Amino acid sequence: SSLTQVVHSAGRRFIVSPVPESRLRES
Amino acid sequence: AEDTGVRVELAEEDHGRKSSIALRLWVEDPKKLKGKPKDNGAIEFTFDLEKETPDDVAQEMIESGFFHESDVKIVAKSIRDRVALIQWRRERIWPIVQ
Repeated sequence: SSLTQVVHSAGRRFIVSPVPESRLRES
Repeated sequence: AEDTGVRVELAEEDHGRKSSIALRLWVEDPKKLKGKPKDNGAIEFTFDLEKETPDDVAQEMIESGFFHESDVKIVAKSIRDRVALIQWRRERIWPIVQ
């Protein structure tokens, strides 16, 4: 799976990963 | 907690020892947001229960481009609800550690 890392200027690190299909609500 | 369309869960097991915990947030229902979220990714981050506020983290997510600024309140509320639940559990399950 692909991960993306975003670091905010205040120093906090956000790591983004794909949400499993099973955890997404059907719309 | 109210269904905000934004889901926040623990990203690690909470043993009640650390003030900093890993959380994971993702959009379950984009229709509940005013703006368009960046994508369908789950955003993992650490949150310090003693030093930080959900509003701070929500603002940083907006500034990082994950959400539109009009959704700062709904993101903050989603985090706040989860943090409140974690603190509630900690007070009851690990009162001696606290």
